[in-house]
Amino acid sequence: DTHRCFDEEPVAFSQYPRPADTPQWNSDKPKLKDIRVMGYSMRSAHYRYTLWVQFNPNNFSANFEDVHAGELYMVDTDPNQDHNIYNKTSHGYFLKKIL
Amino acid sequence: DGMNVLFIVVDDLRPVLGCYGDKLVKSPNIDQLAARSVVFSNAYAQQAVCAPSRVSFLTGRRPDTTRLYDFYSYWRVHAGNYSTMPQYFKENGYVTLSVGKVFHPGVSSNYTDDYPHSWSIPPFHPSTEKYENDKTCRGKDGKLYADLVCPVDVSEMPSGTLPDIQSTEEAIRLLNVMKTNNQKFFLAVGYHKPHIPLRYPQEFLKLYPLENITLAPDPWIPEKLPSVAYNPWTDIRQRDDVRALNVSFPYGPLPDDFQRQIRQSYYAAVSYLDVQVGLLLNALDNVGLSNSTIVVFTADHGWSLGEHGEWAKYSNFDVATRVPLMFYVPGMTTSSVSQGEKVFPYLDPFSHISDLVPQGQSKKVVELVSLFSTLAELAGLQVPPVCPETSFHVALCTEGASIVRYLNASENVEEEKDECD
Repeated sequence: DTHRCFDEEPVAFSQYPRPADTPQWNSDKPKLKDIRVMGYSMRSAHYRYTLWVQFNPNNFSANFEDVHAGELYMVDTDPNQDHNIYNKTSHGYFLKKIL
Repeated sequence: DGMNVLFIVVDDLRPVLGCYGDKLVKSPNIDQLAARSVVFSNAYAQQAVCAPSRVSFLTGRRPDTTRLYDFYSYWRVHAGNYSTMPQYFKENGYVTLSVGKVFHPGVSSNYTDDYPHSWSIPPFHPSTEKYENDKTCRGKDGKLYADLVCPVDVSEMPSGTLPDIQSTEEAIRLLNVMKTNNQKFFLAVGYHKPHIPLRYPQEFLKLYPLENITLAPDPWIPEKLPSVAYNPWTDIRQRDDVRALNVSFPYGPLPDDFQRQIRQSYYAAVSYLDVQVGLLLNALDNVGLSNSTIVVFTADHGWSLGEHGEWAKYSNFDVATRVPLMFYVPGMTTSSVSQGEKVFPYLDPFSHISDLVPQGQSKKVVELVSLFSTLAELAGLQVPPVCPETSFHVALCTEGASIVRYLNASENVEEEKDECD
């Protein structure tokens, strides 16, 4: 049921680049040539699902087979996005939807 | 058909506004606009940093299509010769005008704010913009610094003014010219504050006594936040007052009382911005154009005020990507008022108590990339076609569907049914 209604609701897509998996001085504003990871977010009124995947700046390709990290927050129970449940849930549904 | 467009875009403004339910902020003029608009409470930027977000919503393409994730490429050269929203209005008979920060200045807009493609006349930039990062903040020792928290005596500022004050003056001048010449216009006004440095007229501090300012509700770094997701707020660390705190990289934290000072100054800068918007909308009334001008109010992305131990934007958190978005459409979001009656009388945040509620509220999740198609539809222009899967070779198309249908759906402010309750 949940997936059916999730399917029907509008979503917004955002993204953010990173030069590395851990914070460094250019993490906030990496130049294109230094981008190695891209965080793609899909958010609805009920969740935010984010995948940080390997990114190749030379051909602008994102590799969703190479996931560096994930985030999943449920708005109703965690509106401030403090409790990442990505590793505690199966999220095949979200992966299929974001792709 | 044939309505003018006043497009107000604010730098780094998260929905810290009365019309978005914030109880602390004084934003009567923006709240008054909201009371005559449909307000979207779930609007998101495509990337939480200036140039990529602005090029995205001004071309109606996502960052993976503009291929701009930083500040150092011009889409027409680097990705594709995409038409922009102002360009489209210009090609449809509008005089298109840019005041202040609409495109991000520099490489990403070809050092010209994409003039002449997008604009009918050279874009206006306030002469005092160049002092933005100079040492103009007076410290306790009386010396001048380049601080993050920077309440100022405007009379002491270079040229005795500030960029956003100059932008409002120029926008009002242009409204008068458009009225005199009876020309249809698309006027984009880009305000700099509350982008850092938080430099604003010091009197606005009186609205926010420090004892009323709290920390963020969740000022710690979440336990299960992947390290790649964290943004180390490098830009504010380079400001003199933050540097003097000698805070460890990358996780800090900033001292609590300084966190509260940042939040206090962000709010003060928002009220300063509200005054500028109030003067601009009051001028729209004065030239008698409030009944024939669509007003859009939005921001390029949000800003983290200490949530998750983060400051600034540069992340995928909602506080960094969620933006205010409202549309005032005469005869649609509000019935036209009789000739001469004021729609947007100026409201003084120091004396006005806001009791207004938005005319219409939509909880639909929407994106800034939809602005181009939405404004085209509202102005009665042909809506650009949806882009094909790969659109680098397509000059005019959009990756964001028009959201006009949500404007109609929420006009009687009914609570939208939530499919997933």
